[in-house]
Amino acid sequence: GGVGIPAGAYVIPKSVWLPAMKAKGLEISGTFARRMGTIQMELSLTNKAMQVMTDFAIQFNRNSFGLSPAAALQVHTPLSPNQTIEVTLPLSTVGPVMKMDPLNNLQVAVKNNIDVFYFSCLYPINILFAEDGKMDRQVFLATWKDIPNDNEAQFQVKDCHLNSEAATNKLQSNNVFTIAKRNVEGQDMLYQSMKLTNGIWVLAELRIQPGNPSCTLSLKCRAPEVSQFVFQSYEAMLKN
Amino acid sequence: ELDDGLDEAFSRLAESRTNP
Repeated sequence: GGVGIPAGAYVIPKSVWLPAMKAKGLEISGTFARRMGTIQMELSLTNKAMQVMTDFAIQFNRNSFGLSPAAALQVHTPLSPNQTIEVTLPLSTVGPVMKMDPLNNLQVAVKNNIDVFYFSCLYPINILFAEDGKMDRQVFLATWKDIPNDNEAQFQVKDCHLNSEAATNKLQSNNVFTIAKRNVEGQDMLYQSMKLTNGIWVLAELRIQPGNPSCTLSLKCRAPEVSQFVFQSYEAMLKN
Repeated sequence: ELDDGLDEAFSRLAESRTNP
């Protein structure tokens, strides 16, 4: 964004989730976004068949974080051959829960007048970072101490050419909140928190050394299986 | 701002993480 305009949360470019050859001519590409506190599935539907497509509907299988369509798929007019439409589907997180492998896997069924089609996609876990994820400083210190060291995971974010202020701002626009910053022996240590929509808190320490393009991310969480997905989100948020 | 001891606690945490 320009001067005075917040950068906004990072959104991965759309990718093809359902190739036309697997869906009798229906091609679906999409991505996920969190905008103003609402999770959205952003879809492009392309008709590569020789007949008109109508009667679209979408359904999700149970998934790790209860993602579920919060409205019907809004395709109001028939989709003509060679036509593409953009559809935004708002999602809620109060649907049925079932742990998926990988954790961020989502199985989707889309129907139209021709058939029902199935595909899987992966969502970035940062779409689940809640707006109220800034942990009280005292609670952070107590929680950091309380979570066993075995639950700490450490990662290297390579090619991260940001100073700590730029990193703080980028992360904050994705609901990763910096609670404290310290400089020890020339390196900046940022203490950060985020809260997933299901109430799981993640605590982070991000070390940034001037002149070193690699940052060290340490994550502490009572549900350590989420850590690698949080790391993937940090990489995407910091590099974009 | 009130010094609630937390500033010092974060300094100790950062220090202990750098020099365990």
